Amino acid sequence: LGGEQILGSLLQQLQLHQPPVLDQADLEQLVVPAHVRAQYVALLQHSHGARSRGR
Amino acid sequence: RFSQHFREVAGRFLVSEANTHLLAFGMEQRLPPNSELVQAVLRLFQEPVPEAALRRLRRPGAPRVRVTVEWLREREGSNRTSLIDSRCVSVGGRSRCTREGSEELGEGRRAGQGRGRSPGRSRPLTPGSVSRDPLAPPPSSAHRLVRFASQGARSGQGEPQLELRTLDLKDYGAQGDCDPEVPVTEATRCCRQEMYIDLQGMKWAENWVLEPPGFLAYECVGSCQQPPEPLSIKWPYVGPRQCVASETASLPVIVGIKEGGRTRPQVVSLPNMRVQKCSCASDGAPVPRRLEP
Repeated sequence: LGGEQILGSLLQQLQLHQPPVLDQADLEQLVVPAHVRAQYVALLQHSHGARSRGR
Repeated sequence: RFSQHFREVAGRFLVSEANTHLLAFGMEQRLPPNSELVQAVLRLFQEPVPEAALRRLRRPGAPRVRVTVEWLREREGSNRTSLIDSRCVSVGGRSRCTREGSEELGEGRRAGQGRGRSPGRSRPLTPGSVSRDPLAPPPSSAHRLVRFASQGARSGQGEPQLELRTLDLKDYGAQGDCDPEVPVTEATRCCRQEMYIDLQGMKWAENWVLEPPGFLAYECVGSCQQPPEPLSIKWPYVGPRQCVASETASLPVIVGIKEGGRTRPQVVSLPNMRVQKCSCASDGAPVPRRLEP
């Protein structure tokens, strides 16, 4: 697993052709809301429990 | 012949109709624990067709019929069938059979549809219909002449057989997680090794991927023991056993998405990013699942 594969998977999931260019100013105003963080944590916990078979 | 590599289970006909036979094999306790089923060969024996019956067909050459083998499975209260093999067989032709008088129905990969599955209580392998060959000339009743030898046949010979070939995963499987104290070499047995992916260090992820900063992905390293040479020759259907990821988990990430001049966070789940388990598997074959006793 390398950076290219992760980038490819991310672009595919988001249906993008290339990664967006976000500058530092964009991030300074960005706050991750509680419901988004909760969704992230729930997926994290679920991925530890649920496994998928390989090919 | 009940050895590690070769197990044979006699079957019995449950139901026989004009064109269809239901055949069941008792699989309980047949497969050793921690073993992998790599091939199943079904042997059906055809009873000789009386010469007089063949003559009555009044056709030149040996008539052919199509024999279809299906696997009947009960799942969630309903029956599901999977095609194992379908082929034309000559009726009364002397060259129709192998020298033992059997046809090996189901090549390795197809037979492997049942590979690695736990032998359930009622999961018979079922030879299915015997019907006319659609390519044959229409006026044929040759399929009526096909009779499979059944259990209790004369001299006890010819009952259906299911030949199971297994590998002991103690020798042929992976070993779990690698020992971090021991460097990985070519001789290392297949194992799961820690591999940290640093997302913060990747230029494309800068200011885009908000969480996580990195994650443990793991990788499968090392080699797998190959079956002994005679077995490899016997099993031409599968490639060499390789150390591969057999179970993976997804990775959730939080990314920043720019919409209408504003940036908002979004959660995305990336499949198959973290290796949960490594196994030894033959190329092109389904990844085995450990069998329960």
